[in-house]
Amino acid sequence: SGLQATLHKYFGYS
Amino acid sequence: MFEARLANGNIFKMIVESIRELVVDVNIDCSTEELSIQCMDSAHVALVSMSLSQSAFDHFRCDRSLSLGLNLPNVSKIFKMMGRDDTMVLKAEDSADKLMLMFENDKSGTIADFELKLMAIEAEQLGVPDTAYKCSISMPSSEFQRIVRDLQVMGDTCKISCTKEGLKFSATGQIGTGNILMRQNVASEKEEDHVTIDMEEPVELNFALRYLNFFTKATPLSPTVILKMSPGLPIVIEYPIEQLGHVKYYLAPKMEE
Repeated sequence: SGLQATLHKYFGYS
Repeated sequence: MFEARLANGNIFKMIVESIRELVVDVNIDCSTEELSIQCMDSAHVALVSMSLSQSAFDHFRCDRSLSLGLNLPNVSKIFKMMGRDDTMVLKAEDSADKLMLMFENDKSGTIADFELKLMAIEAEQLGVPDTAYKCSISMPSSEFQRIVRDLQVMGDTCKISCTKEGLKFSATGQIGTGNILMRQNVASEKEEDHVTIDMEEPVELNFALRYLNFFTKATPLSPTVILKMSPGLPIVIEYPIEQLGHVKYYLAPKMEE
């Protein structure tokens, strides 16, 4: 249930 | 030349065991300060961030920063041959194309040494912003492991909500719904049994139990686990390794339908 986001939505590349 | 000697080699073995099912091919980054790993799982939903300070080692020499590309399931197989009380030594030349692992047992005097070919692993480093989390909970790691295991019976998603009532874990599935509410508990004399909940504002987020279950493989590393949450952000689940380092897991939330 529900849509799983990935971390790219929150963390950029350093 | 990189050389590090860890009297309690078992710590490193537990670190490998805590992440090897989530991240397979990783770079262990060696610097003068620490050994560290930052790696996402293949679906880029979870991030492992491990750090073990040079102060954890009896001897630590790192002339030049190195990245040791390793396949963790292979490293795990080698650690099966390390005795519980063995000292572990890691060694690599600066032109690192292989890593030496040695296990020394002081009692029996036996020394086992293994050589692992290193891999060239391209891994982009993620920038994890420093965040002042709205909720921070410290609880017994064994309790968190039990909650995750029990709720997996109920469904595949866990709603974690932190309110002034306490910390609630909920899961709903075909057979019904399960809720586990934990309240702040600093009364028990054993520090390790304490549950402390610092809530600046209520937070409620949904997470895949499959990942939370992977994270609980780090339970042997620390009697307590720290959960940090803010609305709409990935949760951080941190297993401190005494004062020597940590294994942190970041997990992206699941959006309500």
